Amino acid sequence: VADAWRTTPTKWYPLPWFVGACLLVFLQYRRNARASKDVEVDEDGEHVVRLRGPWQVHILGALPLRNMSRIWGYLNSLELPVWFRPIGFRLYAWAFGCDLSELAEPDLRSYPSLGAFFYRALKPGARPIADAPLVSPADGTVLHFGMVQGSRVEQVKGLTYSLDALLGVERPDGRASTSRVAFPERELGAVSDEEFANVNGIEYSLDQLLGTSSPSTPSTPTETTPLRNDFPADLEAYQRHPPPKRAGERVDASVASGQPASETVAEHVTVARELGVRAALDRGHGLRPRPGNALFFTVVYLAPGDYHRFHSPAAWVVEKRRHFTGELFSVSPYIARRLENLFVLNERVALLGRWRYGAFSMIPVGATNVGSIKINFDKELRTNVRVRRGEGRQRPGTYEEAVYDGASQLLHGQPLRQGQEMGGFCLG
Amino acid sequence: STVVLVFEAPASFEFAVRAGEKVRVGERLGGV
Repeated sequence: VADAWRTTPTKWYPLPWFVGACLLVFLQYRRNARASKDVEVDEDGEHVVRLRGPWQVHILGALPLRNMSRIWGYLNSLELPVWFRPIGFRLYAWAFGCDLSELAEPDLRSYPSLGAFFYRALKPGARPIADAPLVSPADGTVLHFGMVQGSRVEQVKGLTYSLDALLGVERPDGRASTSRVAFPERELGAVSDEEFANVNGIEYSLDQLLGTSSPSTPSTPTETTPLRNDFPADLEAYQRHPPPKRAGERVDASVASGQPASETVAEHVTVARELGVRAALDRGHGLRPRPGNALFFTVVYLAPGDYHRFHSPAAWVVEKRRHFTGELFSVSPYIARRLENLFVLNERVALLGRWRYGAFSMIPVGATNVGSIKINFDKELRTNVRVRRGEGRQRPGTYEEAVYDGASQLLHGQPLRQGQEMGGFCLG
Repeated sequence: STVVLVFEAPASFEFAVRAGEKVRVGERLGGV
């Protein structure tokens, strides 16, 4: 044996690549099979989401999707030769069905890279806003819609995922829901000027509430006690001098852009009117539908050639944002029909707030080719960032939260008019 | 990429689209 061990020549030859790939898939499948037998809830009692689905899903799960996404983004940020841009972007537009006639910047040479062209803006008026309470936030295909049953959202027929896992569960130390105000006993639709809000027993007109009242406004509070000690003072101060930004406080994009405070307040008042008095004041409502209401959902899928900025689907106030780092699986209808919990596994930014009927949330979900999500009024948000060596990766289901309280003292959140551009998806 | 909306509305809320339908920014999705 010793002689054979010493003298037998060693002959090396390459293994076919698919042998390695099969081994990877088998190891991933066995890891998930073993994991899926574990209890579905981790030590904090939080619902843990596992990768489940047919073998295609496990092959995807074995790939380094986030690194692939970042390499894809890097390649698409490389500057293209000016002579090549018109040819290249016309080819891309032809292949993916982009309409070049609606570009805000029609000169194709002005887009330095494919990434810049992908994040193109449209010329004003290219997307008229319908007169409806809810409009589409993006160009794309309606993948699915319906009513939320229990706390499960239907991904496609037969596949559901947990609403808590999608939006994050209120933390035990979560902020108490803010003060509610007494409202007239009837459902509030759009609020007309003479609408009154009975707040702590005092009748106020909407103008009075929003501090836009002119002295001639007939309605005066029946008593002199202030609405809430901070409210009218807030408004008068807000009207005259927008509050100085405290260091580190999120800058209100509209004010930062040099827009005079009066215009900002006017904008916020516009949104407040569209919200109606109840929603304008009743913050921190959470996803508990009031009697007679229900929770609904809809999913819009953006194809590679679609315009990739998203707009506000209604007049609403964004109170907070939760950023979930996650995987970057493809979200194409083909994968959405096979990969359970897709929208809960992927990186996403959950924007939570309220609109005229109660709670409202909008969740842009990243994908392999578009892993970066931009929110215009949140300059600090960074998505699809590399996990530095030694830094623990965020556990699935956990999130980083930012509160937009400072964006508007009037509405305690970031007010958005219907159709207003909110941000978009970038390559990589 | 995908945009998911989850919102509270009166139970009489109705969607004005069908699954698989192409939509553009600003088009009506539904109403009460």
